[in-house]
Amino acid sequence: ADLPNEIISQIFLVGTTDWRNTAPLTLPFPVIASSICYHWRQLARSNPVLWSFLVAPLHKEDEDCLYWISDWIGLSANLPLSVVVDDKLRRPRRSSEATNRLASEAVTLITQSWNRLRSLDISLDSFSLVKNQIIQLRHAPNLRQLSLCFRGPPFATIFIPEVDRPLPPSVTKLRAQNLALQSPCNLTSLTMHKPRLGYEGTQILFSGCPNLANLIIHNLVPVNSPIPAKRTEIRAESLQSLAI
Amino acid sequence: VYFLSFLKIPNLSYLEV
Repeated sequence: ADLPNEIISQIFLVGTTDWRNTAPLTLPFPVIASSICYHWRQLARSNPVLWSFLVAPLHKEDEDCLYWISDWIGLSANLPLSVVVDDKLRRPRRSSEATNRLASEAVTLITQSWNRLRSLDISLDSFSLVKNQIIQLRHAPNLRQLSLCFRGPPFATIFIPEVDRPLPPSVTKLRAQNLALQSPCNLTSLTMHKPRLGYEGTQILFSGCPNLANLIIHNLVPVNSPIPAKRTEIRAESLQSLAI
Repeated sequence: VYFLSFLKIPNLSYLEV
C-alpha cells in the first residue's frame, strides 16, 4: 500500500513480460498480481497491456475456461492480441475428445476478435475441430505470427485445399506441424515439421515466399517426385539461416 | 543432401544439418 501506483504498474509489467517469455503455461502473472489485494486487483484489471497475451486455460471446467477467455479479452481493451491454445494444459482425466471440443470453442471465441489477433499459437491433437476457425483467419488483417501444430496420427499430413487460402498476407512468421498450407507471400520465417518436400515443392516454396530468411525443417520427408531432366538450381536469394 | 543438392543459397550465413 505504500508503493506508488507507477512502481506497482512497472512490477506488473516486468512480471507479465517474464511470465510470457519464460513460462506461459504456468499461472499467469496478471492473475497472481490481481489476487494480492483489492487495490492491486483494480490496478491490474485497469491495465490492458497485462491482458494482451492470453493462454486459454484448458485445464479449467468448460464454463470457467470460456468465461476466463471472454473476461481476458475484455480486459485487453483494443490492444492487439497474442493467444496460445495448447492442450498440454489439459484437465487430468478429461478425454482427448472433450479437450479438443473445449479447445475448439476457445478458438471460436478468440477468433471472434479476429481483427485484433496479432499472434496465434495452436497446439492440439486434432485438426478437424478447428479447421473452420483456421480458414476464417484469412480475414485477420493484423495477424503476424501463426503456429499450427497438430500431433495427429504419425506420418499423416493434413492438407488444406489450396482454394481455401487460409492465411492472410500479413503473416510473416509461420510454424506448421502435420499441416500443408499455402505459404503467405510475405513470410520471413518458416518452421515445418515432417513436411513432404521435393524439388517441385521447394521451387513453389521459394518462388511463393521471396522474403523467406529463416527456414527450419524438422524430420524432412523427401518426396520421390520426378526431377526435371534439365533441372536448374533453385536460387534462394533471401535465405540467411537454414536448419534441417 | 537431397534437399541441398538442388538449392543455391548465396546469402546463407547459418547452416545446421
